[in-house]
Amino acid sequence: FDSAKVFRVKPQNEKQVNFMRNLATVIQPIDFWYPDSALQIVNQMEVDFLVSADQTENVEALLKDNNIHYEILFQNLQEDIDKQLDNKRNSTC
Amino acid sequence: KHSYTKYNNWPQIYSWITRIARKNPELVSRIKIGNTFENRPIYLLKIGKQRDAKKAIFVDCGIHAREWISPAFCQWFVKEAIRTYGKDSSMKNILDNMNFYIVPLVNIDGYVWSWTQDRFWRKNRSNASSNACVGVDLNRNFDVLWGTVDASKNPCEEVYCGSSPESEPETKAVTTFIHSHLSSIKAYLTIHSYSQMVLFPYGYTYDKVPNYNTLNGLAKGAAKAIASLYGKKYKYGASASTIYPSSGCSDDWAYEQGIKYSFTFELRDKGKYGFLLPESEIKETCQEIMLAVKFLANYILNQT
Repeated sequence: FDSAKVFRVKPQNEKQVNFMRNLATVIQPIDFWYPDSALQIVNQMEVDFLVSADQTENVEALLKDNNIHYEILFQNLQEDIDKQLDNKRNSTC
Repeated sequence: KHSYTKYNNWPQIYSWITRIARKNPELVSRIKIGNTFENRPIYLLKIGKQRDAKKAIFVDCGIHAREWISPAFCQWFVKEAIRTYGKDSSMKNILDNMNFYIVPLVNIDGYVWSWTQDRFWRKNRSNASSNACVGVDLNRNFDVLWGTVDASKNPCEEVYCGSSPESEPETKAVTTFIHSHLSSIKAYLTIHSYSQMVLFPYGYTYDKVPNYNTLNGLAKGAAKAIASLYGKKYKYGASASTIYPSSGCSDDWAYEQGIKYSFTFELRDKGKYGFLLPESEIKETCQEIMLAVKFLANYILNQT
């Protein structure tokens, strides 16, 4: 998950909903965190999804091209995982 | 090196299950309910004073591998039930008069995979399909309108529902146990993360269940109990309208078996951490959900 990012978007209309549903077919792999899959995306739903490092630029470009506002919940997922696992290692020393 | 305020791996949970049953034989017994696809034993802990109590609540944790806070809660619940029995009159009353059937970790294979190979693994590790993709979403594998609403027949999808209803040994272990104890099980709770919600059937349709008003009132009460501790707001309502429609989920299945008090808990948080809820939040999360479970247990005990 090095440099993998987690995005959050909130589709504002049906066009954006369809875009998000199709994104998973264009960009792979995408791991939908919420909802469980692209199938379940509806208008005004907050959608969280994980994108691998090599695809983050493409995804950002596509979101911008389609005027979809986004925020990035995790800039580098591996760093956050490492933080937790470091705690674990410390606690079991 | 098991800890209630850290995430524990499967060997730690396994030895904890063994130890807690051995140390507390008057309150806890360990029952093997099946094996996983990779042949790991699935254990259930029966908590309660009554050998043949007329009422019971079934709780499962860890259907989805990456939702680590879920099994952490089941471990916390068992610990707190034992610790407070004899100190807390409410807990004593509950455990004197009803049993809890707790499955601390349903999807063991997936959980092991999430610890060792892929932190965000969701499904089990079944490779029974001819497709190269591995895993079935156990929470789409139950036999209620299976594979019809927002569940995928594609083994590569995260919501792949399996080759048939209850095709997975983990699902079968849960359903077989519940079937054989159906006369006593009054409530079913399944613990997931994230998004902070208390949900109840239906998920496969927008139709309201016959006892909608009761379940909605109980979910509201549970959410209120949760908020009373640290102010965390949990949404509540029927699954389809509150989260999204889906079929083959365990809470709908339990409801259709006649367990009319069926709830799904989506624990902290609302997306800031997602499946990476920090260990520093385990304690508070478990404490607040404990209040909700006790609230529901008291209702089941007194009103059903």
